[in-house]
Amino acid sequence: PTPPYLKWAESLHSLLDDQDGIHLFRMFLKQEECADMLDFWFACSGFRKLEANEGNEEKKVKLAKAIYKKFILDNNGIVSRQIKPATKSFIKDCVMKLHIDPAMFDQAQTEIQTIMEDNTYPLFLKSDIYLEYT
Amino acid sequence: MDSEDDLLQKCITSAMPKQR
Repeated sequence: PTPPYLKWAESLHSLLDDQDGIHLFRMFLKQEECADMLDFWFACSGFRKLEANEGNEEKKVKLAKAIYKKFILDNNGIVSRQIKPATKSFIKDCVMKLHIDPAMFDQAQTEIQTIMEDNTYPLFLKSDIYLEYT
Repeated sequence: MDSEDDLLQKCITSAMPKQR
């Protein structure tokens, strides 16, 4: 069978589909001081997956605010710097007006994912962390 | 009720794949 670390080189999704892959990629991103990008990406996925059942509404609002505060509000943060201004305004509007929607972070997640695919992911595959692991 | 940080951390973990 193909060893997991070879699968990680196939695509960003193959890497993020494996716990060890995530762990190693996060170590690399931490070294590059951009681990928040990965945390944000997973936070967006987790937010979208929240069940729409009764009583969850309060939790969703709280979580949307927490994601907004941690990753988007601070304009100097790595995630905030990489997301388009229009996308940030959209999320801010949703949070302020309490228009909480499972897809409200989708655009921002896509933007961060594109940057990881074009930039940090290829760098990771060439990094000492990955090469030593293999 | 969880603090914002706990909630965020749980959310991040919930989106990760389960152990092989």
